[in-house]
Formats: sequence, C-alpha cells, structure tokens
Amino acid sequence: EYNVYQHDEL
Amino acid sequence: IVTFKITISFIALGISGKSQLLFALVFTTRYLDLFTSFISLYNTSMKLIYIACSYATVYLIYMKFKATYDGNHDTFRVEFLIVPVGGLSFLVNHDFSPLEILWTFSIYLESVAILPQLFMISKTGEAETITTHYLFFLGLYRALYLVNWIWRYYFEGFFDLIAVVAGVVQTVLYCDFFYLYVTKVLKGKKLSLPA
Repeated sequence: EYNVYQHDEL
Repeated sequence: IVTFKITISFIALGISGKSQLLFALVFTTRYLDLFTSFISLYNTSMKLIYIACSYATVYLIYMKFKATYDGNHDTFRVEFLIVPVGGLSFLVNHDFSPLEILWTFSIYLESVAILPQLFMISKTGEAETITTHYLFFLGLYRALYLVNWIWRYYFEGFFDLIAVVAGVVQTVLYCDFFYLYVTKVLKGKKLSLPA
C-alpha cells in the first residue's frame, strides 16, 4: 500500500 | 529554461514576475519534505534545483534586471488565486497537518500559477520564441505525469486524487497554448495573437 503522505513525485 | 533565458538576454521582458513568484512559493511549500523524508538522490537534487532556479528567476526579474521587467502588462491579481487555493487546501487534503496542508496548497497553486503569464501574453499579444519553449516544456512536464499516473495506477496501485485532479486542471490550462505552440512556433513563426 502506497503511503500517500510520503510524496515521491516532484 | 526561464532562468537561462533571462540570464543570457539580460532582460526580463515578456516574463511574468507574478507567475515566477507563485512558482517560488509552490516549490518552497511543496519541498519542505526535504527536511523530513528522503526519496532518492535524483529526487532531492531536482527539488533543490527547482527551488534555486525559481528564486534566481525572481531575483533576476525584481532586482537585477528590474528595469527591463514589463510590470505594466503583468497585472493579474494573484490574490484571486492565492486566497481560494489557500482555502481549498485547508478543506480538501489528505491529512490536516501543517506539512500536508502546505503540500496540498502547493499542488493547487501550481495548477494555476501560470495564469499571470498567460494573461500577460494575452495582453501584449506576443511572446518571444524562447518564452514559448519554456511554457511548452513547463506544460509538458505535468502533462507527462498524467501518463505516468495511469501507469502507476495499473502497475503500482498508486492513486493520488489531489495530484491527479490538479494535474488535469493544470494541463487543460495549457491546452490553448499548446495549440498555438504547435500551429505557430513549431512552424517557425513568432507567437503573436490577433489584436
């Protein structure tokens, strides 16, 4: 499950 | 591209200082996670480059080459963007925490930050070719994310509604410009609008 609070996009 | 353009031409003519200020605000509020999480060396480097370039551009426009900045045509009222975007980021976010609200604010603000620049071009009726290249790649950058998000949804189960909706809005705002870029600039003509 992706942790949405760690934003890995720029 | 825009930092480079002003640096080599020594003039800020045709560039909206307001859009550049908004982008500096966008990158500042979004990349506060530089202090809290590490994704990759590439990710960190790009964040630092974006922040540095946006502030360098603001410095060039409002300080170094202020005399060449066309403020009379840069009349978009940015409070009409910042106030609603600020309100919306408090209402619609993933988590009601300071960092997350600022991240959301930056996402919403980025989607509309180009409006002062587009408004300026519509007022002056023209843009230098290098300015249009800058706008094209700035728009393309988020448009390519749309493809990336479809990919990530299918292969990683990743879906960030806030980023996707804002990304779609942002891309749609560039569509009219994309049309002009393809029909005029790519055919070797200068971008000028009928009076």
